[in-house]
Amino acid sequence: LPVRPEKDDKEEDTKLVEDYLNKFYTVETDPNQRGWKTNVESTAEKLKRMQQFFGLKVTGKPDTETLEMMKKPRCGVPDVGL
Amino acid sequence: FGVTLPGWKKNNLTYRIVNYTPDMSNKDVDKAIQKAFKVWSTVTPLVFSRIHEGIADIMIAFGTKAHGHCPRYFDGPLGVLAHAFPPGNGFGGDVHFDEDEDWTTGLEGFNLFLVAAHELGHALGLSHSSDQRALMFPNYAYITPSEFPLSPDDISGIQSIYGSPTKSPDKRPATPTSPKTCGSQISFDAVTTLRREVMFLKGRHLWRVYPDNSEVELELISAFWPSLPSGIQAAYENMKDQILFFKGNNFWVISGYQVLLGYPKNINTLGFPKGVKKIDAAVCNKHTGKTDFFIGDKYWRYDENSQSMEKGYPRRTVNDFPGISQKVDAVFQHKGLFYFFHGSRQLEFDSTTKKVTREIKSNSWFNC
Repeated sequence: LPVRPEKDDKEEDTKLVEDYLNKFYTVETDPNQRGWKTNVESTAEKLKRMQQFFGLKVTGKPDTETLEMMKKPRCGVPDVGL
Repeated sequence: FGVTLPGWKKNNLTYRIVNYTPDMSNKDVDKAIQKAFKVWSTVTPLVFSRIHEGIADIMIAFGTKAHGHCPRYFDGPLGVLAHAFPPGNGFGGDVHFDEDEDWTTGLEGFNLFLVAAHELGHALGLSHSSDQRALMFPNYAYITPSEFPLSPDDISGIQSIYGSPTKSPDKRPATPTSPKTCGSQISFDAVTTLRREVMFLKGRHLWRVYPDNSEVELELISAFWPSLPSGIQAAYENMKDQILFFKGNNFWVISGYQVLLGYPKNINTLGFPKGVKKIDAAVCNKHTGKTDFFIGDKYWRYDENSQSMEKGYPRRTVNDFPGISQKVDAVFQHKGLFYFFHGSRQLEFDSTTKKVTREIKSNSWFNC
């Protein structure tokens, strides 16, 4: 079969990274919190946190090793606390 | 380890299994959940009792995608397997499993007991640990269910919230400790060289020995190779700077820290007939490039160069290795001599004279 175009993979990976970081590296909103949150973390910062947590090379970029780790079956509780 | 405080304010907690998965019998689900609770009651003063009606501290249910009023949703097969909530009212302490996963009691799919034990860690107040050996590490990793699944990191974590089990002389099983290095009756599951080291494997642990000096280190096998199971039955170093580990009819090839892709494979890919279910011991003779696999009172010979089993095997071990008449637990080669282990006995064998040169205690390599 012809190999899927590179770009698709990229989009898929971007979506995987966004979903993963939103799900497991975004601090859950504290039900008792009043008002707006101020300094929301950037994707690169969250990615670094995830790479640090898993003992991966901290690049802030979705390299192959990081994507592999994100594809592994896992628990749905975020890795960062409330 | 990490904690989400406060933990439960009481030691007696109730749980209720609200519904079941069609993947397993209800009895097997009950058993898996009960065993998962026992993991934590073994190392804390906590006592868990099951109720069948009403609201329990820990409500356990299976659901898919968006389920009930739960603020989190599941994502179909793979991905997120389950989630739980820290101690508290309402959802607090509750555990949900993704029904779109294949729940099992064994190696296939996802082992319900292992995932439940992890989620109960959350229900008791632990968050995720970045220690790959910990049960509270976020990614699923299969551990033989017969082994105690908590790592020292998990035990420190939960005991930082609830303390140790109460001293009351009740029937709790003792928490497994590391094997005694200089125990006089020590026996090994497998022994292999690794470059200039010798590794002695037993249960979840391995000793690393540097024969040329007195250093001995006790480690967890999972510290090197997290995806390897415990209870390895045979191991040997081949001619390509790789180690092969055997358990049941599976084997893994390791190069450095990496488990090569595509493993485990079935041992019949090496040329064993279907009837062979496990390997007792194995050693590669560095001078001939031939590997001997010992099974019961027989052995097979494998040519590492042609990657094929030699004809005319199996043969009776004692015929070609006079004096090696008992089952071989483990064997390795060091400076041209072979060291055969059976229980706490060790026999040094010279393959050129075909003689046992001496009998030694099994822990002789540990400078006890």
